[in-house]
Amino acid sequence: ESTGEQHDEL
Amino acid sequence: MNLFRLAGDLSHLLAIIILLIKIWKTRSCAGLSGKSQILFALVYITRYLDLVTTYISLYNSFMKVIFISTSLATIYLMYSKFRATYDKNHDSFRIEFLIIPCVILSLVINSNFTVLEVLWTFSIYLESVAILPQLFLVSKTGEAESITSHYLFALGSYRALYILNWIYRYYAEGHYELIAIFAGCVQTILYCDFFYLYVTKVLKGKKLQLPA
Repeated sequence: ESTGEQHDEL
Repeated sequence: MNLFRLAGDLSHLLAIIILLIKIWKTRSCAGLSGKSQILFALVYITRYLDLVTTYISLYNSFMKVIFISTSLATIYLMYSKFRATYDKNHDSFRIEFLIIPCVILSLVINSNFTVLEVLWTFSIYLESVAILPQLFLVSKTGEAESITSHYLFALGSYRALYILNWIYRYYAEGHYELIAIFAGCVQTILYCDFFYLYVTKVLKGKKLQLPA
């Protein structure tokens, strides 16, 4: 699922 | 974190280290596009603003700080310390032709219309094309030093490895970000021609020279 606000990748 | 992503990040880090070592050891930034480096710095700064709002992991924060600081260091070396060696005349790509469409696209196609999210989206779009001034420079001069080729190969491999990471995450975690996946594929495709030349020439000990 797309997390929208939070991006955990670089 | 999976193996593909770790390999991608390390490849990205390796690219930056190769670039800095090349400039430092040869005391020269000949053959390198300062414009691509400005675009990459812009990419990291706009993407990693969440450094101050969201904590993900020590690894994540550490890498973000490294990417921002090394890209600024590269710009300092190219435009200040070794400015005399900078190939300004060949580095003539107009970066506004990349920046403006990316600004517009990020305002139109994003997953959330907030400042941080639009800037993140902008950075993803811009990163996908940020290497174009460098590839343009190589095509103008018709050749690249092998160390520059290694840099480009490591930098191109990073996003290709991320594609494997996205495929893995989709099946293993059901996680996907369409914007990053789409832009990452575009980014990797832009390197394909170079990858071909790298494998057929540079790995066989020849200099990367474009066919006349």
